[in-house]
Amino acid sequence: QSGQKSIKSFFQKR
Amino acid sequence: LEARLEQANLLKKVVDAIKDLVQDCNFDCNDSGIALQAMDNSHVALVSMMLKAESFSPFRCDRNIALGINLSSLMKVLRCAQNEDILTLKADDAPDVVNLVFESSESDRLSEYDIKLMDIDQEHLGIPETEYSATISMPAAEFQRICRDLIALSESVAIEATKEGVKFSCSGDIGNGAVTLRSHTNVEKPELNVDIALSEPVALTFSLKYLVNFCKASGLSGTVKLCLSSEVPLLVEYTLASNSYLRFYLAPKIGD
Repeated sequence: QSGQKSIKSFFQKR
Repeated sequence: LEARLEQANLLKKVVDAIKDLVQDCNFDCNDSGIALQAMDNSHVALVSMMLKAESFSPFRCDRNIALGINLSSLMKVLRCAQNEDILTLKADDAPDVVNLVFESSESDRLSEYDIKLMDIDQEHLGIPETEYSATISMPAAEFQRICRDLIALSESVAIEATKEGVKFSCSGDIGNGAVTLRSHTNVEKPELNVDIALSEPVALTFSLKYLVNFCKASGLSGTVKLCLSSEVPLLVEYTLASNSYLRFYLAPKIGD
């Protein structure tokens, strides 16, 4: 999927 | 842990709504309630569920425990409950199993099931507090309808919120489609209200496959809330009784 971001690039690992 | 839910149906609907998105997850229990956070396999979407202690009566959790449960196993057991049954969840301090008891309020039937627990090493993500540019509250069934309609044409939808309203548009091989909703107050039927709170216009593109999946939660609440800001995940929230909630976060698609 082109351009699909990962949710991990927005939310920091705790 | 000992937590009694007036209606087994609530947990049944929650698990049914998320089981296609996430398979194995930890139910984190502490004195404030039962929480779950899990990403889908492709790390595009995140599910965050909170069943507050007040949603149960009584609720008792003496020690923080994580119940690692396979959702398809949990669903098999929850299907054994009648919708109106009272459900009690029980687990020891260092549990191997979670115990589910279903009681019929109308008959003297009492069903008991144990589900084996799993050790799940799950990444936990911190979700920052966000002041969203646009917050749209609308009938859950309407949102479901729009997503199902548009996925017939395209795999992505652009959601654009302006002071004119909110526009869901897509383009695919056979052509284009768009649905626009404006703020709308129906005094007779407030469940049909569409409310758009906007601090600045925002437009983002999302994969419809995930949105259609989130809409499986439509039976949990008459209303769904969509929160958008530029270049952050979309929040799709179904509010449950007693401040409990089921939230889905979806990472946007960003063109190059």
